[in-house]
Amino acid sequence: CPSTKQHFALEYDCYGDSYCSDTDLVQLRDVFQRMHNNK
Amino acid sequence: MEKKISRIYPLSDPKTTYFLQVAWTTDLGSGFTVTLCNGKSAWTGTISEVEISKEASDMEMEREKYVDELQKALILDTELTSKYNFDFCEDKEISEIYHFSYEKNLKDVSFKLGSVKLKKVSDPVEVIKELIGYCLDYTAELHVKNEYVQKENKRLLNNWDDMHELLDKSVQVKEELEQELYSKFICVLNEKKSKIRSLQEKLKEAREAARQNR
Amino acid sequence: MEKKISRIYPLSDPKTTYFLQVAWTTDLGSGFTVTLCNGKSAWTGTISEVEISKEASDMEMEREKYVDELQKALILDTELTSKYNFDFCEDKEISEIYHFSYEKNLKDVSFKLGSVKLKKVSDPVEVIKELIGYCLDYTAELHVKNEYVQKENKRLLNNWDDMHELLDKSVQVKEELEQELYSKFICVLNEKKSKIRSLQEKLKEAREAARQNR
Repeated sequence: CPSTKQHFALEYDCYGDSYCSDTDLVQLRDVFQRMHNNK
Repeated sequence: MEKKISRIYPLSDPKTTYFLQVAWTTDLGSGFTVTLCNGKSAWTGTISEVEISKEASDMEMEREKYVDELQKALILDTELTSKYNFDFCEDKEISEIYHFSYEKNLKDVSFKLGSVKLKKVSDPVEVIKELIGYCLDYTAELHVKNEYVQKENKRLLNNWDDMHELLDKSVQVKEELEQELYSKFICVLNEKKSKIRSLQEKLKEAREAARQNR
Repeated sequence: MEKKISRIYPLSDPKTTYFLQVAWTTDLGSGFTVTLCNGKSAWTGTISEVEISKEASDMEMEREKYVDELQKALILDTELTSKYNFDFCEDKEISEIYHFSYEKNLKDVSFKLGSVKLKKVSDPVEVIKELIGYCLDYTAELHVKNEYVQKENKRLLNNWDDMHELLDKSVQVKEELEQELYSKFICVLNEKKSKIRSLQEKLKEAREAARQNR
């Protein structure tokens, strides 16, 4: 729903990477993999 | 002059091994010399380019195809020659003239491919020595070729190993590069995230302060 | 039974080519058979393991070293044999007995390595046929070996090409991977930066609002 969407938009960027919580190898790989799939 | 030596067992004397030497310049079509030897005596004769053309036309065969058949019969490998029969006999009318003939056998029929008139060699010892000598030289030549090819083989094997090593290394480099990039990206990104957290904290405080001031 | 055939020119009859066939089982040290042929006649004889030991001790040479010398003299390649002389002569006292001797020549001195007693072969034709036959078989064997190694070389060459292609591809993949990772990282990083910019903007506004409220 819109509110959930907004909530996530606040927490994550459009690639699914969190603005605030530190990332690690697995998460970053995951983000990049998603970017690849979306592309 | 190229030569080929092989064993034959004449139809009229199948138990005796004869050594057939065929010698030619460019190819059999330009004429060739046949030498037969049974280890004790020797016979030799030549067929010319013209005679070959005549034999081809007698057989109503295209000359090229005929020459091709001759090659198979006389100078190619033993397996193939099993499709060919040879015979060797003295001329019934003219003494000291011999006929060496070769025929191709198809399933249940065989047809004569050609023949060469031979004469007995006065000094077979020389022919025998030549045969053995040629074999020795040819063997030595093959040895040299063998050695060269073996060396080439070794070189190629080494190259292959080197290349394989390079490929392994390249895959490893790729993986290391990926690891390295990821670790650098993570450092930079986490810096930015920590910055964002701090800014959010400050924004929260600022808004709180603004609210209290109001 | 291994064999080696080579040409020799006996010291006592240097103009005549003889074919020397040496046949052995494990190595020359276990004894060997010598067959000599001049294209017309043949002689053969055997020297036993015991006789070889005796010859080595007569020469006060270590047996292994002596056998090594025999190998070089009798069955190794022609260049080497140029250091060795051979001779062949009928026994002065005993008819139908012949001696085949081999010696090593050093600079200006040569010393006798050994000799084998030979007898004339009653049917030299068979020996001649065997010699030629062995050569033909050996040639055929070398041909097969040659072909096999040639094929092997071709296969290795193809493999090498494939490997080379893989390597090129691997280098390309590495470069593409690097490019791809950087471009993704830039996207994600820029998102963080834009977030930082927006937070900084909001913080500035909040602080401005707080200041005005005061």
